Amino acid sequence: VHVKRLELSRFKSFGQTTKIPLLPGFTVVSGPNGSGKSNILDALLFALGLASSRGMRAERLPDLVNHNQSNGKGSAETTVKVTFALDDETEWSVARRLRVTQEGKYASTFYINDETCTQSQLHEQLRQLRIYPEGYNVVLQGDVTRIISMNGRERREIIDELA
Amino acid sequence: VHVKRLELSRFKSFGQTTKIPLLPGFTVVSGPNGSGKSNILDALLFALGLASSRGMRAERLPDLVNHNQSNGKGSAETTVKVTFALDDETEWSVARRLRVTQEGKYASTFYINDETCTQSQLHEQLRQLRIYPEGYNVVLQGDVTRIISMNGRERREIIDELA
Amino acid sequence: RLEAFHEAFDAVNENFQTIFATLSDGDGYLQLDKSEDDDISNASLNLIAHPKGKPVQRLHSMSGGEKSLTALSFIFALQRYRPSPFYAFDEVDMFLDGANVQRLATMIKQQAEQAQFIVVSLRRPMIEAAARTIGVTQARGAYTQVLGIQL
Amino acid sequence: RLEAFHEAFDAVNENFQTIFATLSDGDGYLQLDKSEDDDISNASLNLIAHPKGKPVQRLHSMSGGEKSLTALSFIFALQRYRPSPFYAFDEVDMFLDGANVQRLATMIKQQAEQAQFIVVSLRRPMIEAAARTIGVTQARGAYTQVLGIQL
Ligand SMILES: Nc1ncnc2c1ncn2[C@@H]1O[C@H](COP(=O)(O)OP(=O)(O)OP(=O)(O)O)[C@@H](O)[C@H]1O
Ligand SMILES: Nc1ncnc2c1ncn2[C@@H]1O[C@H](COP(=O)(O)OP(=O)(O)OP(=O)(O)O)[C@@H](O)[C@H]1O
Ligand SMILES: [Mg+2]
Ligand SMILES: [Mg+2]
Repeated sequence: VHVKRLELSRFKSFGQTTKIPLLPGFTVVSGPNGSGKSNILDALLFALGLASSRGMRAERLPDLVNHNQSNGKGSAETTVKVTFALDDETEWSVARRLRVTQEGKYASTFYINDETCTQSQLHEQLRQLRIYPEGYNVVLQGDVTRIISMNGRERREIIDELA
Repeated sequence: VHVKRLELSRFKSFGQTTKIPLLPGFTVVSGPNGSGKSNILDALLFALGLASSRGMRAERLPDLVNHNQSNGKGSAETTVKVTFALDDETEWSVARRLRVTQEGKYASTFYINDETCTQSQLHEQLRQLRIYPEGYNVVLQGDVTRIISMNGRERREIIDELA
Repeated sequence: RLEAFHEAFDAVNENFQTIFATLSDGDGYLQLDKSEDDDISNASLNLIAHPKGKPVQRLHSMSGGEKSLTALSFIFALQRYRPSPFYAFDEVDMFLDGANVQRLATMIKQQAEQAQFIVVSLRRPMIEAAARTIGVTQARGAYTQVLGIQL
Repeated sequence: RLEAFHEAFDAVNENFQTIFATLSDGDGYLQLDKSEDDDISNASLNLIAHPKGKPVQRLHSMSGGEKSLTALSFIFALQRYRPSPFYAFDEVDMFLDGANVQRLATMIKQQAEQAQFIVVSLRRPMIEAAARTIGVTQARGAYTQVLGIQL
């Protein structure tokens, strides 16, 4: 199982649909400061429902929509789709759409293979693939420093959550 | 005015008297992880009385003495001397000695030009040279991250202290 | 439930020891600090290490790079207990000198035979160890562009 | 005393704007957030910046490198308000990409005409901008050695 493709629409510093194909094995993502590297990982967390808005460096979910939104309707929206290649060579996709109205109200919808689902249903299926919200398979900028400055009890709680 | 020489004796990872000559202008200090680069800055802070033991990554002052101490007397000590070159080409030196007894008691003594003095007397003279304990002329590993994660009030207090 | 915790702790501890030895050419282990009555709800987990033949140190007094290697070894130990099909790391090599980045890159390269690794990095030994690089740029006033994938 | 604060704040703010513009090719300023009655004992100091022509952002949502440049500019602004004869920096270039390290190194080189700078760094553009390098090593089980000073 590996991530085969990421498709970002108006997510943070990304404009209209940006496709990022990915291969199995070891890939490095590099580029200048502020170019959008960490935003790619935020997109992954967003689509899979693995982090709070704060965990994606946004004060509230609407902050995740690209600031250049001007689609005439007065509302703004962002979508991220993650496509997995499964062991049997079939594809399996997860998507999330966040719509923000002109008054600032917002709603987020999850999709599995383009069919709506709840976040719990999604997490249920992700566990089958051994992807866990409380897991550490995504290590963000600053996580290493956070582990260092944690006190002993907080570190032990990490083991509690995994057990 | 510039720092002309550092002399470290049994300070942290340093053994018997290590001399480090320094020139004016732009000097880089480099080397592998754990080699002792940050310890050099800790030595500067130690001698000039600019930081608490915690600010030098030691739980208590005795932790600053090199662990390989075995001078037969059963006590351990460390000394750091900082020699400045003044504008009129004369030298001016500050030193600090920390003695730790076998029972774990410890005493620290400051010297200006090899004459004992108190920490306040030393800070008085350092101010004349525009070196301030509340200043930011020494920026330690982690200070940049600390400024970033401070809240607004703490940052404003920095200005309070300088004013 | 206490048993579940100890099973997890022992497994992570074993992983930590192996991984830390590989990454830092030293020894380290996890220390569980609990009171006499075995009450783990108040227990503390400490990372004890002596990198490269130095005496055992608490995390607090280590150098920046040593702290980073210790914390990274802990993260990898957790991952090895609960493996995933893919991993995404964001600049975990920031504090490391060139030789340590190389050691880390070699370990990731070897682990990448069994899982997918997407590693954000600005460090040359990491870029050179990878099978390919995805370039990310943002021109002034424009959107993020994802450029050529080189092999 | 309120006057002393405002004098310090204005001076540091002016320094911050100049320095940030040089380091990041963008604009930034210090924002004092105080209540109506001018009560500074409860006031908040925020770093407001828009690096490289991007819209104004709070520190929290910036990238790692952008946060670092902003915080560094603040530190340098404080230093320029209360100058010292020497400065010692420990790996302040950790989060920066090569181009930003270069920009920082150039600024330090220029400031070094008036003060002594002792800069711990692992980054090549910083090492190359300096007048000389002091090498620090520690052999296994031995003491720290300070080696050759190259010009
Ligand atoms: N909603 C948004 N609309 C437009 N731009 C945004 C939005 N949210 C974040 N950004 C921009 O994304 C940039 C940050 O990108 P990111 O954190 O991915 O950079 P990075 O490549 O990881 O850099 P570094 O190497 O410094 O960590 C910021 O400059 C910010 O202006
Ligand atoms: N009292 C002591 N006796 C002996 N060694 C000590 C003592 N205190 C600290 N050390 C050693 O000094 C080392 C840390 O040195 P330092 O922090 O200067 O490294 P560094 O060169 O800055 O590394 P990095 O690049 O990782 O930041 C630690 O490995 C520690 O073992
Ligand atoms: Mg980043
Ligand atoms: Mg260091």
